[in-house]
Formats: sequence, C-alpha cells, structure tokens
Amino acid sequence: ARSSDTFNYATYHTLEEIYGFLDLLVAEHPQLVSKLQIGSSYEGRPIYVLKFSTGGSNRPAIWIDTGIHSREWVTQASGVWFAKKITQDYGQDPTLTAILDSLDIFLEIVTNPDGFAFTHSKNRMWRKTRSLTEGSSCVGVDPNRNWDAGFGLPGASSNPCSETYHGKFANSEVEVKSIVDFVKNHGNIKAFISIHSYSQLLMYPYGYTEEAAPDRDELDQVAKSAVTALTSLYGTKFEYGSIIKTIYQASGTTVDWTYSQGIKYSFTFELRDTGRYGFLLPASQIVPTAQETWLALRIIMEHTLNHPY
Amino acid sequence: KENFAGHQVLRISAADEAQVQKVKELEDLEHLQLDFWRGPTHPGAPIDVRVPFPSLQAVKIFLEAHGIGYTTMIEDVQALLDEEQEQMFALRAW
Repeated sequence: ARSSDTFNYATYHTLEEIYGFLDLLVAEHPQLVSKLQIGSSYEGRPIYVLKFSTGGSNRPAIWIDTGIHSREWVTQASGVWFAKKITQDYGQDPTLTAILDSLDIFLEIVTNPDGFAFTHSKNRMWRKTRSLTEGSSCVGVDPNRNWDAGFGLPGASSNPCSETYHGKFANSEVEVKSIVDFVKNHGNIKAFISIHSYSQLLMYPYGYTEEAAPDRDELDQVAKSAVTALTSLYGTKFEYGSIIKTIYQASGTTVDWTYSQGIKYSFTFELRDTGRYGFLLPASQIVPTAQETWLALRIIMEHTLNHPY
Repeated sequence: KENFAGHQVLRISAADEAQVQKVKELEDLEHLQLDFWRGPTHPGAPIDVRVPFPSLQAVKIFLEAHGIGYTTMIEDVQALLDEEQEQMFALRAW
C-alpha cells in the first residue's frame, strides 16, 4: 500500500505486509507514532511494538498485544485496524484524545512472528512459538503458558507435543521474555490487554487458581461495561469473568503475570467467531470484529485514565 | 505446506460432567492427532475439535457410543483455507 489510507484492512496480510504497514504509519504520524524493537524472535525476526505518545517522559501507559497465538489471524488483523484508528481518532474523539494526552499506548501486533510466518508458509493451524525442545521432535511452546505466574501448575502441559506445552522454564520463550523485560524496564504500565480468538470472552485474573483476585469486583465491573459497549455495536454476545471460572484452569498465562507485577487492569479477550468458522473467520468479519472490540478497549482505557493508582 | 483436505471440525455438546470427562479422554489419545480449537471446559460450553480424516470415523463412533452430541462445524478445513488464500491473493492482485 502507498499509504495507510489505501492499506486494505478487510483482508488478511503476511508478516512482511504488516511490518510494512507499521513503517507507513510511523512515517505519516511521526509526532504521534514510533516503532520500537523490543527483541528478536527465536528464528531471528524483529519483534516490533508501536508506541503512541503525545509527549512527556515515561508516562503511565496501556499495553495491548495481539497474535500471541499465531493462528488467531483476526487478532493481528484487528491490531492493524486499532493502530490506524488511534491515529484517526486522536484529536477527533474526545475520549481517546483525553487518554493520549495523559497516557501512552503500546501496541504489539505480531507477538509471535515465527509462528505467524509459519501459518503463512507451512501450517495455517500453527499456534505456538517455533522454538526447538531438546530431546523432543515436537516444536514450539505455548506462549500463553510460559509466563512466571503459576508456571507449570495444572492448566498447562509438560508434554512438548501438546498445544499447551509450557516450556522448560518460565520465560524460556524469547517472545515472552522480550515483553517481560520491556514491562519491567518501563515500570509504569497501568493496563495490560492481551487479545486472542476465539470464543467471545473478556477475562481477568486468575487462571491458575480459584482464589479471587484482590481487585476482582472492580475488574468485573469494568469487564461488564466493556462487554456492554462491545455488544452494542453488532449484538455480538460476550461472556466475562475470571479465566478459571469462565473457561478452565490455565497456568503461566500472560495476564496472571502482569497482574502479579501490580498492573491492576489486566485483561484477556477472546474475539469472535459468531458463526462456525473458528480460527478461519472470513476476512469480511475483520473490520466489524475490530470495530466492536475497539469500543470495549476504549472503556478499559478510559477507566484506567480515570482511576490512577 | 500442510494440507487439511478431509479434516473436519466437530462441535461437541457435552451434556454433563461425565461427558466432559469422556471428551477429555479423547484429548489424551495422541495418535488421533486431535486439535482442540475450544477445549472441554464445563457442561453446555461448546467443544470444537479439528479431526484429521483418518481419525474421523473412530471419533464419531466414540461420541455416538457414549451418547455425546455433536455437529459438523466445518465439513472440510482445506476448502475454507483455499477460500481464505484466494481472497488474500485476489485483493493483493487488485
């Protein structure tokens, strides 16, 4: 595409096309958008994060990531749409303008570049990273079981051939460790939102224990408001609640770790499939999915802005 | 490139906890090469599983033998993948 205006948001794109889009957006909005490389993947691909900032130094920030499970293509595609939306709405949408006048937004669109490239080249159904495990012919670790929060407890597999293999140790995956290091170095992230698909859920900690998170009531209230906003657009039904109560026990998950780091507003989305497509959601549903999800993200970001801690 | 011709995605409806456990038994049978898109959680929650063609008959017999309801959510995974690729290339050509 020659510009982010002619970029096609209603189709799926390759890693190269998405990385090209990042550069387009930075070039068009140098005062608002910058591209950071937070690391390199197992196979050596750069891991990029877009930073949206209107100034200040080490401002409180909101983190959003998509594509940690590579086959969940509607999430990376939605991340691209969110990036464009932020540049379009700053200065137009009073809520987003207020958010960005006080907070920074970090958006990592392709959180698992090796897996994503593999879904295009060899296996569309690939979910994990592409790291090799000594002593096993099976490849990859589930990057949403590799975090240092309940790591290795029930809710993940120790079998390298399993889709929920947690890896040899916490943060063994460089794609995870890169985010861990970024979050720790930044030290002022106030909301962390990790976006998956599919099954239409908005969840908060914990996943590895039945114990209620200390901020459970507030998180539940925010989730309820966010889901209400999401459903208002196209009627897409979402459930919300803690990970363990809403789906199942899952250990070593992203948001259990971010919550353990004191990032109160830690949420995981599972975006739509309203029909019967699962991970193969038709491209025609990318934009509606991104639009409805954006309404929920705005609620969470606005709450974060209005409830400093 | 991995080909998924003949693979189907079944949407399983486990009516009670016993049936959820039965489906979990399937999850442990590695030779069936099942890929759970939505894992077994609690009764009433849909369970979606991609079943390679060679395992289809065995899985369907197992489910029917235990009275576990299912529908075919995707008849042929490869057909959907082909559509997805065509759509991407058509737009890229455009």
